[in-house]
Amino acid sequence: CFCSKKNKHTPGYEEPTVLAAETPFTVSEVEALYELFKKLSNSIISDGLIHKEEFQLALFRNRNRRNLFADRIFDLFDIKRNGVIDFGEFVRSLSVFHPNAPIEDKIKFAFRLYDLRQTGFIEREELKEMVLALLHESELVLSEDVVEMIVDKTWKDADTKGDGKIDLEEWRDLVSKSPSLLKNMTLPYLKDITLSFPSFVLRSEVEDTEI
Amino acid sequence: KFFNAFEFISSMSSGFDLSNLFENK
Repeated sequence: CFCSKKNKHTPGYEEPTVLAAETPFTVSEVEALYELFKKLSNSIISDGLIHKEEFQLALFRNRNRRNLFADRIFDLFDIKRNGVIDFGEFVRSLSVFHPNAPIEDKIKFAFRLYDLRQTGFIEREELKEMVLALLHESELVLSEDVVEMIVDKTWKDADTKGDGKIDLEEWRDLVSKSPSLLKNMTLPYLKDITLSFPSFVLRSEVEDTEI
Repeated sequence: KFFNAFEFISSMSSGFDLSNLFENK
């Protein structure tokens, strides 16, 4: 058989040159991400696709730990909406978190993250639900009155049109006033993943300069 | 100082911290 292991890739594999051309990543960085992807996607089910349990295991070292925000991020990474994350989805989604990714992409991703019910708006009930979820996660105890006060104050700052929902334009305005809202949308690790993770054995098949 | 609820969420939720994808390897 002439088949080589070298050509066996995970389902949804895309050429690093293609992904590098579409994202801020270099070809070498995409290849490094592929090494990470293979580890994540084979940690529980060896099918080369990241299942939600594998995502949770990677984030929390616990496959059964549910978390509202991890669920939302998984769902946004799962672009094809088929319950798993393939390599192309992994790279394209992570690219939004690259320090060199356009700020507008980060703004839109964060907006979609908070738009829990995917209505195209962030609603007050969604904001309160997220605050309560965070309190539950952190085991912080705040009275109902304090939660209402926090949500109210944030809502007054954000819902500048006063129509009871936050649209993308209002979200953009809020973020411009408080840039730290996007702090988690940038992962410094991604700036040069090949140096940050020297354990990855890299043997680039294509020089970055070739693309 | 009052903190924004979104800031509260983004800075405190472990589910929103993707650096763990790399650190836990």
